[in-house]
Amino acid sequence: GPILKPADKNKAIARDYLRKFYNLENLMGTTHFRPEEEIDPPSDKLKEMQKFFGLKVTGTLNKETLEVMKKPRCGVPDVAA
Amino acid sequence: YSTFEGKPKWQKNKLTYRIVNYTPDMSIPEVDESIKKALQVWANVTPLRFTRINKGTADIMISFATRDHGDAQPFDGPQGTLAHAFAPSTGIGGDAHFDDDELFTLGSSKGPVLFLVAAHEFGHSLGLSHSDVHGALMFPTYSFTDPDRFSLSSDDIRGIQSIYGLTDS
Repeated sequence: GPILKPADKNKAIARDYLRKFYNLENLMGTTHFRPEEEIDPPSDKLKEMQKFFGLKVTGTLNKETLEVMKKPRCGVPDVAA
Repeated sequence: YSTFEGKPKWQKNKLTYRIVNYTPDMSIPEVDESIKKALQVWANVTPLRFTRINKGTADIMISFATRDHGDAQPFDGPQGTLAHAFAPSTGIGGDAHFDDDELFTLGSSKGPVLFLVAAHEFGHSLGLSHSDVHGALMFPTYSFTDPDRFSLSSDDIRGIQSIYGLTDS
């Protein structure tokens, strides 16, 4: 399979995190012409997550946000599905 | 603190729990004690009382599993998700599942302390959702605390007492 660039891998991690814990809908079935790993995580969901964790609310995937996403955690979503 | 949508709760104060299987990471008495102590965290501040059963279906069924384990929410291997639990209801409601790809410990910083993870999950089993208060037990990310120095935060206490009221003692 294709080897992802580090930046793309982080986007994939972020999307997976937001999908699991912030009710981000799966993109399957929608029209996208790029691999999912190349699509930026949605700003509104990132803001929601950053606000919950008391991070600087930027709506963009930064180092601080990614570090929180990589921490071990409970599998129950932070927002109601 | 926050509660689940619809604020589900147990309609009784006497609840049962059953340890369905064990992790190889710890001895059986260590797991038993960690689970008992984790439930006691919540019993200390509410009228809730917990009785262990060894057969049949308990309100809170506790199990260790890896990857796909039959509830449509597969675990993800080492790190990442440590455990999950279900809000109060019949059936799977209240049940707590622990990812056995983690290295659970009695009280070491080398791996997640089972007592701390279990106490958090039992908060969900009783109706609490995640808190955005850093340092609260119900904060979603894990951080090591010496189990002998653990105390429930005021946010957690307010949360659980908003559902079940104050302790009767």
